[in-house]
Amino acid sequence: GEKFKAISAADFFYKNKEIAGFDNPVRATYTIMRELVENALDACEQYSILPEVRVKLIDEGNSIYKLKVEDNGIGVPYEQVPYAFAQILFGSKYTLRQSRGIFGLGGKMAILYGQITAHSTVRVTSSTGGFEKYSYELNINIQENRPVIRRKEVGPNPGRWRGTTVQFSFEGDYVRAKPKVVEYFKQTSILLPYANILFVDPDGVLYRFDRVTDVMPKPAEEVQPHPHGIDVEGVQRMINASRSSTMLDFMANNFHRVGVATALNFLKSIKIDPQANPKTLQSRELLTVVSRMKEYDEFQPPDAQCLSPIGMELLKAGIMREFRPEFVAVTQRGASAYSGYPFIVEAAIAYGGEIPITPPDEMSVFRYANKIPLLYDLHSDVAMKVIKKINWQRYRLDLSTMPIAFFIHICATKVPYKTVGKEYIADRPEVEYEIEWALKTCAREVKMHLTRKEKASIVQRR
Amino acid sequence: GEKFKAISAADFFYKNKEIAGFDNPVRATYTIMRELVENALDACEQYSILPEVRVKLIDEGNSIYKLKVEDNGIGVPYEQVPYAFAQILFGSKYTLRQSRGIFGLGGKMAILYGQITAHSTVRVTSSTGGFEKYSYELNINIQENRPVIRRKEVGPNPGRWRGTTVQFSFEGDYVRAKPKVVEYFKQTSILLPYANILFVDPDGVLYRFDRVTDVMPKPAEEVQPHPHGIDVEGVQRMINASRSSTMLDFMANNFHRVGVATALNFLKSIKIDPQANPKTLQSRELLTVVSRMKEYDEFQPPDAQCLSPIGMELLKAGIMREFRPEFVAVTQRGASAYSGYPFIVEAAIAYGGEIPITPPDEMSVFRYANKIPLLYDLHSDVAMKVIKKINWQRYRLDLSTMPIAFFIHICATKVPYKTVGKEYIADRPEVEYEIEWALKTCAREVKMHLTRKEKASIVQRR
Ligand SMILES: Nc1ncnc2c1ncn2[C@@H]1O[C@H](COP(=O)(O)OP(=O)(O)OP(=O)(O)O)[C@@H](O)[C@H]1O
Ligand SMILES: Nc1ncnc2c1ncn2[C@@H]1O[C@H](COP(=O)(O)OP(=O)(O)OP(=O)(O)O)[C@@H](O)[C@H]1O
Ligand SMILES: [Mg+2]
Ligand SMILES: [Mg+2]
Repeated sequence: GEKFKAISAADFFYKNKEIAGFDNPVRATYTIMRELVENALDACEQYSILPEVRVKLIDEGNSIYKLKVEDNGIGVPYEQVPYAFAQILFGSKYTLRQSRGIFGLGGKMAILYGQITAHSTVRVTSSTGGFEKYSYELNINIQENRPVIRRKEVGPNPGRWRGTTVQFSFEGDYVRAKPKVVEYFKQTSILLPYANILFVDPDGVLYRFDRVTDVMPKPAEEVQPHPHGIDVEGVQRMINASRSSTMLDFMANNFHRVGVATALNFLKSIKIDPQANPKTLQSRELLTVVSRMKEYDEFQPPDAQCLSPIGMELLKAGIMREFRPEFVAVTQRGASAYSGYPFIVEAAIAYGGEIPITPPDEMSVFRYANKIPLLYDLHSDVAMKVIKKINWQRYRLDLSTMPIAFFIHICATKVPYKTVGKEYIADRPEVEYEIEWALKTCAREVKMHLTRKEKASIVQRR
Repeated sequence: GEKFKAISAADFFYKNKEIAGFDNPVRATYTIMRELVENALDACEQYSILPEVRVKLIDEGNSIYKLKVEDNGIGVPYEQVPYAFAQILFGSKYTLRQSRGIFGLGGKMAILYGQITAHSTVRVTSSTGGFEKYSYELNINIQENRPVIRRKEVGPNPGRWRGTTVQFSFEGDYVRAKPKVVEYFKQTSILLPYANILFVDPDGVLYRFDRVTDVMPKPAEEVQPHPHGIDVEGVQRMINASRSSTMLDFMANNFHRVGVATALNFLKSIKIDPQANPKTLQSRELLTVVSRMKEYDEFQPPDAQCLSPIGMELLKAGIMREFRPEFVAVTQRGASAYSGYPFIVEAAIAYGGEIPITPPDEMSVFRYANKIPLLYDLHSDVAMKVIKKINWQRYRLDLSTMPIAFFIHICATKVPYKTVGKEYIADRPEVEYEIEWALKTCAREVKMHLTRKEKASIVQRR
């Protein structure tokens, strides 16, 4: 007969490391760098700390690399360190606000990969700026998904240092990973003119990205779920957690931008008694509430306080600096939502200048999600699906003969990544819709530019 | 400060359903059908039961569909049913033998999706052929990842029926999913001439795939891990679980096709004392054993008892029947291994007949993994990477002007899928290597055929 058993989440990701972005030593090198840098940037940005991130990768021979990432972020509280770094599906980013981290496993997978390929422990030193700073040496008990504390020390923190240092070794391949790793740092810093990022690579080459401004965007704030698209399980959990004894009270106090007036109008429109007790709602009634919530278009759209877009000026400036294009059209869509998660699409189309003319299967498409550059699997990304779908001729654009580059940024309280390695964005209809409209808006502007340019040259020739 | 918490594996896949293959109702419809049919086929094939699988999908209106899948497989033991169908990361396929299932979550994700989109319970009826058959009505407690038994009944089983029936509702989109769903059934049955598969779709259309033979391939048998590529964690666990008091005893009793002689030669070659106690091995020594195990080429390659390839005749017959090509070259590589997992690549290149000439970005590539057809994300698949890499001119093949179709089947004790939705295969170097050699072998045969054909036509013209 069959042998049945349960496995832990850590064991699942250990057995299936390709799923977490660790297909092979080249991809692992990239993924590890990405995961640790993103943790460092989140720790700074969420608290309006001007980021100072230092990354050092040393070649220890035999394909083993030692990585050290240091940041001046908020630090990790003493009791949380073992779980934050050695328990899969544990973290502080399960909240409804934009951050690079969302799964609660990126940093841990990197550390797990070091443990299984180089038998490495991870050394974490941190302080939240208090009188003490502390150091742990950890492993992950993979079968039981819990931390193994090899060593820990607490010491004085005279300089009131605040931040985190993570260090471990792993089997990698920097030679092959280098182009993507360097591109990742470059693309990241284009979007973060207020960050100081330093990367010393195994050849001793120093990559410095110095800040050009001290102005930081306002950090994203946590919000309640938006009524558009939240599913039955989501609403059921809110009901279970809520103390409301009426549907009116429940609706008015649990959803983003839904107050008493909106709640009353909604409940009346779907013929649910505002005085009904949410905890005794029939399954049928619950389904009605949820499905009608999706279509009710008198809910206020999400506001962007839970999001932190790049911004039109910054996006344009970054593109101008990199490509010196003849023309750039940028746009920022209003906030929308999928499955109750607010999101915003920002896009740009750049024409001419130093942008190359590319063959049709190698388009210049630059994608970002929550300010993370996405450098893999372009063809599976929803952005590519949209680009292939649009009839560019209507905008006088011929992608095979004109120097055109596309830029797409999706910022969301939860980015709909298709993969745990955050390689590309899944085919969400709401997201696809927003990308399509953003690109068409930009396309129209590029068309107008080309038309004006053509008219000007006609005038000139006369 | 940050709010730290842990979440269950069920909560992770609930929050990130795109990662499990449930991007949207269209993709969800396909994934759900796939997951349940694959469970049914595994339950039959693993026990040499000629499969009888019946699938019925009913449109209940409002985008809600009811799915019922019935099989004559081995059945699920009474106490295991709640966990098998309502606890994520639970199953019977965590063993080292080829099966379609590997993760312990496919069926559950389908059921979870039905629960959150249609508030559906799942009804499972099963019997292992004994005096009783039993029925459960289940939900998943997502936050705690455990089953909720709504109802259960045990009754007599007069006909000694053995098998499983699974039924639940979910929000889908059959209209858009139809082409891929039908293609999935068609492709699946091409590889399973001994299976009776019946699919009744929401429009009442009956798709019947009747068996044309009663001969089934031998089921795959469980084996021990192969020494090539097993990592430090894997070896450490084997040491912890083993009672061996010497390295010689440990090596000789725990690895696929490694006996006393091979173990002794290996340990001597890496200067590890055969009498050393594995449990007191230094970390440094353990790393030496593991890394040298990877490179030691005097280990026997895996034998194929843990695998169940399609077979050259069947593959050729299926291609002949579908495309009536002018010529088919098929090949089956010897067993290889990655990360300790044995695998075999089978490939075919077909030329002419009813095969269309396709533009370069739309090649005819048919991929299978453990007899599952892969119909998505071709461009991200490692097979495509290989096809793009090969210099086809050397084989007188011009992919843009000739009618050519590629067929690649990877069978493995663990297929290196890149995604939880089993959409495509990750970039594993060992797998890439095998696919490359398989395709080149086929390409050489096609080249010889084209050369002969050309000579024949020259002779004819004289
Ligand atoms: N450098 C750091 N500074 C402060 N906190 C950190 C740092 N690195 C990790 N953490 C904490 O550890 C938690 C777990 O990190 P991990 O990378 O495993 O998951 P995540 O960032 O929450 O999500 P994701 O898997 O998407 O990266 C984070 O949520 C954060 O609270
Ligand atoms: N129709 C069936 N007949 C017999 N056993 C079944 C059937 N469906 C599911 N099972 C049992 O339930 C377990 C869990 O199934 P599930 O689909 O969730 O995971 P899996 O098949 O093991 O792996 P995967 O996630 O890759 O599909 C299986 O391992 C199997 O033991
Ligand atoms: Mg992280
Ligand atoms: Mg399954």
